[in-house]
Amino acid sequence: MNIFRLLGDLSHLVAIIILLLKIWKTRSCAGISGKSQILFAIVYTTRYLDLFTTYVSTYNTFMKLVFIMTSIVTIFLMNAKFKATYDHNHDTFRIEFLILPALVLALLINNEFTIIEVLWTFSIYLESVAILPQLFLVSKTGEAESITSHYLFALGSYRGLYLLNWVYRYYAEDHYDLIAIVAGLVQTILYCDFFYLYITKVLKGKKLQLPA
Amino acid sequence: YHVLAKHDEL
Repeated sequence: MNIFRLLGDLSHLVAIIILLLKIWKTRSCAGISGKSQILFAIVYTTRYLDLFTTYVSTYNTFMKLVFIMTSIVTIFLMNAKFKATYDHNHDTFRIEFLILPALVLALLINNEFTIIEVLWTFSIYLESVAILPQLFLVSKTGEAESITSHYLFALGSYRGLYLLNWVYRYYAEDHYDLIAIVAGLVQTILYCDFFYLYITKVLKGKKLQLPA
Repeated sequence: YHVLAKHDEL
């Protein structure tokens, strides 16, 4: 565990807490893509199947369980409790266009052709693009509440910090995983446009509004 | 350089 990895995990955790607090406090999931949330739930459940096969550390097990459980709670809040506030009309991204290619790619390019490893690889590929329905929703409505922007910033920062962690591990531990690194790069690049708007607008107290 | 058999990250 190095500082980049720890900050990355904390950033991920903060993102999830911000999202749940936003939904709970405002009693609304307006502006949040239920499709991205479904993709994240698929990502965590397929990646953390190794909870049954491998023990890494108490920290690792705890975080995995938190990610799986909070993603399910989020889906429940969006599709049951606060369903009336869910922005169906704008959340129209076709997630099968992300799931199927991620699955095919995982079957073709993986470290080992076993069920658990292919599902792990699938989850890595799917996570790299899972935010697209959310970014699509923001671009369709043309704006995002600042709390949603903070959520996206924390969520985007997490994989960016992991990139630094992988650079560190390459030199310090002779460890690297090309699949995770390439997917992590793609994932972080997808946020770049948002990061730019966040820094130039939201941090200066303005609303995140896309140029017309 | 090697790839770890088990995934120790999240």
